[in-house]
Amino acid sequence: YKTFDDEKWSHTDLTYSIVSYTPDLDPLVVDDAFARAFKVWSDVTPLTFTKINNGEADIMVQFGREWHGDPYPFDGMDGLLAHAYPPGENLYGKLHGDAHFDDDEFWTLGKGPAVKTRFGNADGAFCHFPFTFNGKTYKTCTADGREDGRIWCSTTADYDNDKTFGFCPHELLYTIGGNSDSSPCVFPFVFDGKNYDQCTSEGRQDGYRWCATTRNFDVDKKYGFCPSPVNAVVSGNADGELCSFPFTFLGERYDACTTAGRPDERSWCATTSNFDKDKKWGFCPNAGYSLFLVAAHEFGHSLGLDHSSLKDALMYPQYRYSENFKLSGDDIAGIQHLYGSKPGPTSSPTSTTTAAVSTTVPSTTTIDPVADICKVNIFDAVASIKKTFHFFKNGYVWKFTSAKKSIMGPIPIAKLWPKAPSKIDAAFEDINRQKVYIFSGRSYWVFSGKSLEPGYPKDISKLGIDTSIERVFGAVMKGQRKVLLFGGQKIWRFDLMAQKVDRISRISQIFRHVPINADSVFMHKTSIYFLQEKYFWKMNRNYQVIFVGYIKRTLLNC
Amino acid sequence: FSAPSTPPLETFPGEPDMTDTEMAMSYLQRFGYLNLKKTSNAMISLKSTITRMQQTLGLPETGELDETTISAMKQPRCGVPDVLN
Repeated sequence: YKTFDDEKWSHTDLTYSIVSYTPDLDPLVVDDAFARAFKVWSDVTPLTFTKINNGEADIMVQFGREWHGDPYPFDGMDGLLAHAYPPGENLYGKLHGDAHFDDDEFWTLGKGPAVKTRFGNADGAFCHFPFTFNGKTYKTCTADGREDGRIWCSTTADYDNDKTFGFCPHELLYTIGGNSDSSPCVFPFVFDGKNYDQCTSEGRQDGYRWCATTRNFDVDKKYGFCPSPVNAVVSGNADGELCSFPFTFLGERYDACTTAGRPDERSWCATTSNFDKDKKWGFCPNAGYSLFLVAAHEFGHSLGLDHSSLKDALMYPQYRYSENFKLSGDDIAGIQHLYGSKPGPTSSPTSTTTAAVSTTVPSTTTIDPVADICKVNIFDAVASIKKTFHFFKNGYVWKFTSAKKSIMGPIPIAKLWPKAPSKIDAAFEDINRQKVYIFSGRSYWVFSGKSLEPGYPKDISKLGIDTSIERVFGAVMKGQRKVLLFGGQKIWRFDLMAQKVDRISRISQIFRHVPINADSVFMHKTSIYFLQEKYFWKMNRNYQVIFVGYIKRTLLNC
Repeated sequence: FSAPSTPPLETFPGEPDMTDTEMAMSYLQRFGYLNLKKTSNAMISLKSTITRMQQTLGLPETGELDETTISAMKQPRCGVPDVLN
């Protein structure tokens, strides 16, 4: 995981406000999705989230299209789904913490239209598609069986047996947002001196369909946004309208959505009878994007998490639907690095979630603070083995790939080298002979793979190291057959082929501008690293310091 | 009967008409991998930039705009840049 330089909220009782809603979902479904998305984070931290309806909240949530009030426009359907700003003061005005969702997407709960009913006898349950009514199968809402033209759906698969139903979203049922407190549209209504008998996007640049909730908008100025009808097209240039079947495209007649004419093979339809003449079109609804999952990701940003490079993490930048979502260990470690873990009894939902995580992924980070690499102050040792950093502490090792910036661990050392000591002072890999040397106190071990070589551990005096040296704290390969071993203020150059020390030097003689009392010294690729307290010095092969930085922030991306 | 004909590709109103290379350049800039404002020399090598993007997204590191990379660039994603450039 990564953070935005550890930027975080200074208080834990955060507020959020939903500034605008999408026409794709009932506002109650949106409220619920956002609440669940915040709960993902409050379950594993001391953070609390309270929804407020007025005033400036810490996290302002809104839907928008293209240019929507900040310098980062959305891009129509697919591509960018949403973005959010990290915590902080005076970031782009008042944007810090805010989360924006691209309303050119089709927002669902991830598995197709999520149609919540109103009225009827199903207590607001979701439509069940397909359903049967009078022996006929319906894949969308219908007005069949009613004389008033209201569209409805069954909330179970079989209306004929179960008889549970509700009314589908419609502008004559309610509106969203605006200033009319959800009142339904009134048709026809007057706008700018002209009569309208359906929802319109006239007068707006963002394409949202709206209506007046009194007969005359010019006089009363009362309006609301129209909920998208079920099966309405998404994006294109007719968002929220219905397909018009049949329609003509390049002279051909189409009776259903088609991929014709599109290199991306996405399904589309015209919303008038003649595309060639009117050019009005939109994409046919599909599974859509889970508002809950995208919101949980964005709120991670709102709290201070940057993108993770782990594909299984919620904070990985690409969208992936998962039906049974669980926050990954990487996300938990990241957010707890910023805010700590949730206090209280272990029977809380937090422990349920994290227990599940640690059960399914035993070798990755758990929420135990000592298991968080970013909370380790001084490592026992660091080494580069198979081109991967290995950070050792208290019997555990974390593997860190600088290229992928991904951390694996903590892993018990015994899992990698079953007979290795739990406290490791130094280690190095003899690449040519594919052996790993491990030092602890005055002993050292040599492993081939997981197997300890016969006769080990041995005393470091066998390497020719003085009896006054309590431990070896660094090892750096030099060429194909020699290794520099660091102990006290000296370096022993050990010949791996001859198995003997052929030169002893003082650290300060060879290495300048680095601490001679380092905690750990190792080589990674062609660079030599000296670690002391929270800093590291990076040297090139000519022993010139080329970089000095923080171990956690720079090296580990904490 | 005549053989079914494939309709020609259409540029739909309101949609950008970009080549894969243009899309890739836009992607690399948008997500922070490439900062052209800081590049005075127009002759830039994209190999390291593409490799970095591939590393970040866990793709095979070819340094080329291969099919896998182009496909990944077309995946729906969060708009927050991967690299704060």
